[in-house]
Amino acid sequence: KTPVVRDVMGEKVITVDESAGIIEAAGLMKQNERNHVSVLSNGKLVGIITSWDISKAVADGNTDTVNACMTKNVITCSPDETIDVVAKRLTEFKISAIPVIDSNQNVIGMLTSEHISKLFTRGK
Amino acid sequence: KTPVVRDVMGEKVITVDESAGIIEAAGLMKQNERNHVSVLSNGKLVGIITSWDISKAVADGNTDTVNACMTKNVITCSPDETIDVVAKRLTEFKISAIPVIDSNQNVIGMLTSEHISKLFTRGK
Ligand SMILES: C[S@@+](CC[C@H](N)C(=O)[O-])C[C@H]1O[C@@H](n2cnc3c(N)ncnc32)[C@H](O)[C@@H]1O
Ligand SMILES: C[S@@+](CC[C@H](N)C(=O)[O-])C[C@H]1O[C@@H](n2cnc3c(N)ncnc32)[C@H](O)[C@@H]1O
Repeated sequence: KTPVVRDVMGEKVITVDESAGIIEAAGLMKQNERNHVSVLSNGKLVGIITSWDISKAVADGNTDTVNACMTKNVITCSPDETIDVVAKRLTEFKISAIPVIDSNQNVIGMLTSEHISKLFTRGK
Repeated sequence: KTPVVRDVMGEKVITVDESAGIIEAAGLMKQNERNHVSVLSNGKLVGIITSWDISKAVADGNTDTVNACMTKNVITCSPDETIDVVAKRLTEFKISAIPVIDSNQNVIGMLTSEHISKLFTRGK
């Protein structure tokens, strides 16, 4: 039986406000050993910022706000979708993580390609 | 039949010299849309630097050389190993990428959790 997102995702939800500086977002990635942070405004998901975005800001010599460096059109998934369907979405958009959203549009987890890759190790 | 690393890995080898600044490493990640760069000294692998390391340097307020920010003990794999064994190595060391090394210790590719996650989409 193909696993669903809820069984595989990371449940630690790391968020930052869109008005924060990128140094604060970078601090969250360091502290939590994660590469992906959901960006909220008034509690609602408005973007995603990743270590790739921080690296790009360094390349551009720009240490602006999260809002200026984040991706605004966030690709998301729901907890009941099967892993094969969501893995396809990651590949199609060339992304390595996808926030998991409940029916009230709240972020309840983050599914990464690391979580999916771990499925290959079952029983090893 | 379980695939081997050679069948799944990315063949684009992105490298930077250990004496370069992190801005140069960040530029390579931006240009190639990748998160992982192999660090060489006199052509030999001496470290790995990732977008997570660049993000950590931003959190620490440090824009030093690649040598100061990279991880020196690199976990690697060989092209003939099966994907299940290498996926387990990624999970054990909590890393999302692993350089592929030939018998002469040259970097011939990079296997990431994104490549492994893509195997779940076969036929979708
Ligand atoms: C295109 S990927 C390239 C590097 C690599 N594939 C990765 O995912 O880190 C990097 C960009 O994707 C964006 N991104 C990551 N996850 C995303 C998601 N779930 N929805 C929208 N954009 C996302 C990041 O904000 C970043 O600008
Ligand atoms: C421990 S991971 C934590 C975040 C996330 N799991 C990831 O892989 O990006 C981040 C650290 O792992 C290191 N790293 C990544 N790939 C590595 C590899 N193949 N060998 C040794 N260290 C590696 C990076 O240099 C970075 O300092």
